[in-house]
Amino acid sequence: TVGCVAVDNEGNLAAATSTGGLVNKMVGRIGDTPIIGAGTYANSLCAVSATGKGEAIIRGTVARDVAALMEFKGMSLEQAAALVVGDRVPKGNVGLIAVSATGEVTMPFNTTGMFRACATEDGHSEIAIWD
Amino acid sequence: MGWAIALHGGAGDIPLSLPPERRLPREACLRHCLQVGVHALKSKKSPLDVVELVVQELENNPNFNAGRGSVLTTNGTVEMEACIVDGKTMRCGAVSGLKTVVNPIYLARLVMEKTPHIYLGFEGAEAFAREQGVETVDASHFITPENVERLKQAREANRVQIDYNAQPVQKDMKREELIPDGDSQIG
Repeated sequence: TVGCVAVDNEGNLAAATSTGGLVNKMVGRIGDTPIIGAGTYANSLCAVSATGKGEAIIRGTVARDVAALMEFKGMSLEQAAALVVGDRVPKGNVGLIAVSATGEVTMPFNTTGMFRACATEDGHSEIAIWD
Repeated sequence: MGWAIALHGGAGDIPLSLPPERRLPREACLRHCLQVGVHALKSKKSPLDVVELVVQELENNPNFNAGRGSVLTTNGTVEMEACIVDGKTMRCGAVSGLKTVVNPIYLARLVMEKTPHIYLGFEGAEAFAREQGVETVDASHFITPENVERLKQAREANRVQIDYNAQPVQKDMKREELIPDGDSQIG
């Protein structure tokens, strides 16, 4: 699975995800990627793209949960994403990338690794696989 | 506030021992895609255009599980899916079950912009792609030797489990085997 999330200077947000799914999956199997609110989501607060075991991400409505924790509990992007990845889905199953309307970036995962990269206007940038 | 961008190439059981010949091309692709995305943001492209552009780059790289390089179904075929969401308008586009479309994310965007729907799948999505004149290729274009090998290993893993289980095994995702070549293609 691959994904990208972005926010511009006006706070406009978007998310995109694309995948081949799981090795040896059944023909006709749908994963989390095309399910709005599971593997991919964006609203006026944040944009999220998830990866990992699709069935766990769908059950956990992962991407929407991050946005909902911000919307209804007033959490920051980092707090919301950390709670969902750390507490709401089985270990070893999920990673996600997310940006907020205020330009925050977070890339938590509970698997061994996640291929990821990010950059912000204030000059921070990162390319990583493991913790 | 300032602009920001993040991208991923999948999460899973990626062992620390991943050999350089597998790690370096992936890191190089992440670096390239990040540069493409940052340049697009600095050029004032909309976040929607930026995320589509970056995901297309990632789909075209055979090292990642999307587009060319997609992992294979149990029948050895490719079924790709993609999704795009615009936070400003909550418009969405999603596709599943694609076999011939070079960039699934582009078709997802067309679903969002040119149909009254959010999600098209399988033959309907393929027919829409042809109607829209979207670039398509023979399904074999997406199948890489690495993923043929991965499928073989995954099948063998399943066969071993079935041999040990009198009952037909319900694949236990928690026992997902770490594919020996290092990239567990779980996502």
